[in-house]
Amino acid sequence: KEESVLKDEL
Amino acid sequence: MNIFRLAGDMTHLFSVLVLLLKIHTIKSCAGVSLKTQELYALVFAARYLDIFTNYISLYNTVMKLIFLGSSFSIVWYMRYHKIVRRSYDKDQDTFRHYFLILPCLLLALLINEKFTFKEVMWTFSLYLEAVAILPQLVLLQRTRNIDNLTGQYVFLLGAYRALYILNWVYRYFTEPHFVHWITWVSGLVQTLLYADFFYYYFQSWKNNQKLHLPA
Repeated sequence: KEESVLKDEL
Repeated sequence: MNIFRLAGDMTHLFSVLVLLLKIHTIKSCAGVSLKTQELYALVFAARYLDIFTNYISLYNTVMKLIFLGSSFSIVWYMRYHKIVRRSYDKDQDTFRHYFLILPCLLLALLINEKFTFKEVMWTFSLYLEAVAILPQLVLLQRTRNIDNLTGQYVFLLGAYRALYILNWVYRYFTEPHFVHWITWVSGLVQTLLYADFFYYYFQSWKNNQKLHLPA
């Protein structure tokens, strides 16, 4: 899921 | 996790620790903009809404707690601590930061990746973070003497987002369809706002002089 990929950043 | 992002997170961590250390040890917040600190507290509150519902890693959760805790305690110190608040220069820290919040919120409602509450709040936190340093930069222009700790704080805060840009470049080339224009543009704008500060910071470091920004 692309959306979660960025959400692992602070 | 890549080296650029780890370096960026550590730089960001150091920036808040430098500021907390300054305020906690010498009980002074001279030269620090309360408005910027309030904006940052809002940035973290809006960005980390899912801190307890969306577990990613221990590192991620611990860092979020540190950023939330430090930004809110800095605001508390500057507003309510009887000694620290005396050194707050409210006559100089006059940037109308409320004029930053609303446009960022409206922009987040218009330009976002998905029109859900969480996603809009997350996008709002990105736009707000990009401009959150403005009250602090304006205050630095006004207060002639920039003490080392405040200068280091602003430098580290700017450097962390520059490292994040390298992290996005790295992830773009190493992860398939890793494309997030909203994040990239706001991160770039944020870093560019520090450009002149970096220039004068570097000059003062090179000439071994006290940092002062032109009026």
